[in-house]
Amino acid sequence: FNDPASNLGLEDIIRKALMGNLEERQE
Amino acid sequence: SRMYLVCPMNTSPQVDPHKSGQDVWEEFSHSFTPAVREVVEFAKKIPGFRELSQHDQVSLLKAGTFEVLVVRFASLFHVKERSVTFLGGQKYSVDALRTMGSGDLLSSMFDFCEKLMNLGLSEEEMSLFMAVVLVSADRSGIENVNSVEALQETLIRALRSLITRNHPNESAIFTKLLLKLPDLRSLNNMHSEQLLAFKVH
Repeated sequence: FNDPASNLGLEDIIRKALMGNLEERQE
Repeated sequence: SRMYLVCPMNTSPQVDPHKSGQDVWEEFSHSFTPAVREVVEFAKKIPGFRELSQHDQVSLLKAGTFEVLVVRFASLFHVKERSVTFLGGQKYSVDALRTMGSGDLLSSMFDFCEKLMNLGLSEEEMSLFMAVVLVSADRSGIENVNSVEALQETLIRALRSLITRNHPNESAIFTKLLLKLPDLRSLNNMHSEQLLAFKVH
C-alpha cells in the first residue's frame, strides 16, 4: 500500500501507453 | 450503508450496491483510463521527455499524473455555483457530494482550482505549466536526477519567458504559478490517502 499508483493499476496503464514509443527507442 | 465514489473522473458518484468491489473498481478504472492515456500522450510531446530513461518516464508519470489531471480538469470545478461536473456529463452540487461523504479533499480542490482559474492563463501557458508539474526531479524513485533536473529547468525557463511575454505588467503570475506546485503535492497526498481508504474498504 506504500505505492498507490502501482496498486491501483495506474502503472500498468502508463507502461502500456508508453510502450509504443519506448519500443521505437530500443530499436 | 450506501457507497459513493465522489471522484469527477468517475462517470457518476452513484455506485450500484449489487456490484462487487472488484466490478466497481474495474468500472471506475475504465472511466479514468482514457484521461491517464491522454496524460501519457501529452508527456510524449514534451521536448526531451522521451530522451529520459524508461524507468524515469514511468516514475514521473506515476507520481505526477494526478497533479496534471487536476490542472487539466480544473474547469470541471465550478467555483461560483459550487458544483462539479463528472466525466459522465452530470453536474453535482458540493452539498450533494458532501452528503455522499466527500470531505477536505473536495474543499481543497475547489480552493486550488479557483486560484488557478483566477490567473487567467492561456491554453499554451497551462500546457507548459502541466509540463513543469510533470517533470519534477524530486519525485520518488528517479534514477537519473540530473537529467530530469536539467529538463525541469529548461521547462521552467520557457514558462517564465512565456508568462513574462504574455503578461508584462503582472510579474507576480509566474511566482504564483510556481507556488501552486506544493499545493498540488498536498492535493496528491490527500488523494492517495483516499484511494487507499477506498481500496481497503
